[in-house]
Amino acid sequence: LLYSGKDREKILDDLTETLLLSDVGIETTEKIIQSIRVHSEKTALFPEIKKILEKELVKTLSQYSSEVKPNTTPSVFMFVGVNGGGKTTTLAKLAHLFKKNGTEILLVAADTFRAAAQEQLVIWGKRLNCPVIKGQHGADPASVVYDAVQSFKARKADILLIDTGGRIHTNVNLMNELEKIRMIISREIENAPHEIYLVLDASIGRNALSQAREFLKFSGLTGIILTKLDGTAKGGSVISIVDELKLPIKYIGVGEREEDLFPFSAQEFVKALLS
Amino acid sequence: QLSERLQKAMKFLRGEGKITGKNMEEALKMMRMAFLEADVNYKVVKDFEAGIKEKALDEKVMQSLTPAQQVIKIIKDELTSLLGNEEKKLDLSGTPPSKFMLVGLQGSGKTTTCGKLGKLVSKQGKKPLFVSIDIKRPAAQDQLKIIAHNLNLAFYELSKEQMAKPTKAIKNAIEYARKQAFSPLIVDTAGRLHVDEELMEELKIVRDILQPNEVIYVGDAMTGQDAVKSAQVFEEKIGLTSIILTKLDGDARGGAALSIVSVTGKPIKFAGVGEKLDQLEVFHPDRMASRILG
Ligand SMILES: Nc1nc2c(ncn2[C@@H]2O[C@H](COP(=O)(O)OP(=O)(O)OP(=O)(O)O)[C@@H](O)[C@H]2O)c(=O)[nH]1
Ligand SMILES: Nc1nc2c(ncn2[C@@H]2O[C@H](COP(=O)(O)OP(=O)(O)OP(=O)(O)O)[C@@H](O)[C@H]2O)c(=O)[nH]1
Ligand SMILES: [Mg+2]
Ligand SMILES: [Mg+2]
Repeated sequence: LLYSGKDREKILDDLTETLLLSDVGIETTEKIIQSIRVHSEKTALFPEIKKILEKELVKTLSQYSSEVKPNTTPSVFMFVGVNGGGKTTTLAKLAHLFKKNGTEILLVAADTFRAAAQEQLVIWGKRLNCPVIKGQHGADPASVVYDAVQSFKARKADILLIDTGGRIHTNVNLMNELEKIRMIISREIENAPHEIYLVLDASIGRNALSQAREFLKFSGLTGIILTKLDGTAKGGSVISIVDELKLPIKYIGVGEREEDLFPFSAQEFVKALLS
Repeated sequence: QLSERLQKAMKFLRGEGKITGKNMEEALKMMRMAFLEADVNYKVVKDFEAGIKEKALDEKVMQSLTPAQQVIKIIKDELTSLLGNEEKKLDLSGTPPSKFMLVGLQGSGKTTTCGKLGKLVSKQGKKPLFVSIDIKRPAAQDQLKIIAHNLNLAFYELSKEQMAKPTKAIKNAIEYARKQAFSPLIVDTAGRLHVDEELMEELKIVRDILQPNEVIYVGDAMTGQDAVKSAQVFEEKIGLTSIILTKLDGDARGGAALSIVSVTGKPIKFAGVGEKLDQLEVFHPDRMASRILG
């Protein structure tokens, strides 16, 4: 069986196509493939090269801790991201996950703008048996958060989960609003918010990186939750986010029910990405 | 204004002096990269490239004094014509009530877009009626009801029995619209995955009962490579008449537009450009082409 340089290039081309189709993006893909070219034997066959690629991707995605608080309470979590990514549903899923340990969890419906946004979280609160703090429709979200934080402190509750309205990351006013909310929280509770999660739809392409950059800049981020991985999207856009912004992926959303949330596993994610 | 990669391709061609089949191939490869960067689906790019190649490798282009300019013009024209050449109107034909059905993946903007369409047609003198058969998402009914209320437009409220059987709700809503002279009936559906066979089947049943003038696929402009998969399955299983692309007020290049049109063959009629109910624009193919290229 004669092996030629042409076969190797064909293998790398096939893997390039796989990565591109998974939304890894052209620049990140070129960088990864170049690294594979350097780190693989000239005579390596497809299975070996694919294994090297897997290891490389798992390494990139495991670099930053995926471990989640709350191992310290009180813990304040904020959920941010562009419109429709799954913030409200994901917050409910996390409440469900944390509730197993009998902790007191308060939910904050700080999206005072979108039609029925607060109602949506109120219904989840009833299902999960968690109190929901909301405000007047159209009120300043920052004031709802301020009131919620006071309530949280007064009740000595364990976990505060704050839902924010979806927003386009290039809307400076809305991004400033988010920064203001975060400042209020940090002023009222030491070290809070302990977690600020970017809730990202797995089907987003290259724009995911710009989104992550902007949210990191304005509200700060401690991690990413990738949603809708029960679809056919592979979520490859997170690789450039992890690589450039050093953010961990904490959880993945795989459905619309409260139990459809799992801690992120780099191995499983990469395996699905390359399948 | 063109993306860095396309500018590079132009510079490359200009710097080549004589244009040959070989360096044109190289320039087209750079174009391929530019399209991928704009989130156009990989396979759609390859098809598009094949369509361009013939025109680009034409003698007249290669002998022209400004071959790079010519190639870019061919790309832009081809892209614009693929995205749809003329403004497409909503189908409000036939015996009233006209019916629109909005479908698509979770979170793409269907409910909000229902509101925008209602506002648009009411400005054109129509009397729309909103109905939602999303009985699953928490407060989905409330969301459309509030939107209707804010627009001072009619909302068909589902009874307890109708909530249990949405297909019956559709029949009743049509009948109500007919009696009360509402048209169009704007039907909001629950977001669903194209790979959820049961839910896709449910949607097909609803479409068969509704016999809509428009089955509108509502797609998120920031979608990447997956845009083709979902649109294709909705087209195959449900049948679409048109597309609305949402969240174009963001800065995604929007290559999903080309992907969706290529794979469904259906026109994009409107663009969602914000959360407010007046933020719906007629889709401009030439502007979209520039956005994808730049
Ligand atoms: N299939 C699937 N659907 C999901 C997932 N997460 C959320 N969704 C659905 O996505 C849609 C949007 O979810 P929301 O929680 O309202 O999203 P959001 O980010 O809060 O939206 P805005 O507040 O309007 O910006 C809903 O239909 C959810 O059920 C997931 O992991 N898988
Ligand atoms: N910026 C922006 N946001 C939009 C646009 N269209 C819809 N949205 C927002 O996107 C989010 C999701 O919109 P919905 O109308 O709830 O989406 P949906 O498709 O009905 O969601 P499901 O019913 O859960 O599938 C909301 O926050 C909307 O305000 C748009 O054109 N631009
Ligand atoms: Mg929400
Ligand atoms: Mg909806």
